[in-house]
Amino acid sequence: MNIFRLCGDLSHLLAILLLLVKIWKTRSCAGISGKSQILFAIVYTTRYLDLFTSFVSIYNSVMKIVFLSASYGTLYLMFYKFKPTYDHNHDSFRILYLIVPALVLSFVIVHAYTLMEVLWTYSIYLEAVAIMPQLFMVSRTGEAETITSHYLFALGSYRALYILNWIYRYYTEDFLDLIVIIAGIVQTILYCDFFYLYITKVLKGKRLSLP
Amino acid sequence: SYSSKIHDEL
Repeated sequence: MNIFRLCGDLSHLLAILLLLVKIWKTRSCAGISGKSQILFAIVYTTRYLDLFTSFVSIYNSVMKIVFLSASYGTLYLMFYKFKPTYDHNHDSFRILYLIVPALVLSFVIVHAYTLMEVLWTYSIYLEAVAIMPQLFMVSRTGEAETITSHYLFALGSYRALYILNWIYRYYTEDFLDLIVIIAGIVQTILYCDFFYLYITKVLKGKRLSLP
Repeated sequence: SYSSKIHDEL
């Protein structure tokens, strides 16, 4: 554990809880992509199956359980409790275009051909692109609520902080995993455009709207 | 191995 990893995890946790609390408090999931949330649920499920097979630390296990429950809680709020507020007309990204290629890639580029390893690799590849339906939705509607912008910023920062963590681990532990590093870089690049808008608009008190 | 070590992350 290092400071980059800890900040990354806390940023990730903040993002997930922020989204859950926002939907609960406003009784609405307007502007949130249900498709991205479905992809994140698949990501957490396929990655954290190792809760049953390997123990790392209490910290890791608790975080995994929180991520999984928050993710399914968000799906419950979006597709059941506050379903009428779900803006499905603007959530039109075809997620099969992400699910299938990520699955194929996880069979092609993987460390070991075991079920858990392929599922873990799949979760890494799918996570890298899981935000695309959400970003597509923001670009279609041309705007995002401020709280949604904070959610996206925290979620994007998490993987950027993980990149610093991997650099740190490379120098301190001589440890390198190119699968997560390249996927993590792709994931972070996808947020760059949004980061720019967030810094130039939202942090100056303006609403995030596209020209 | 490489793959077993990265699994200590989230």
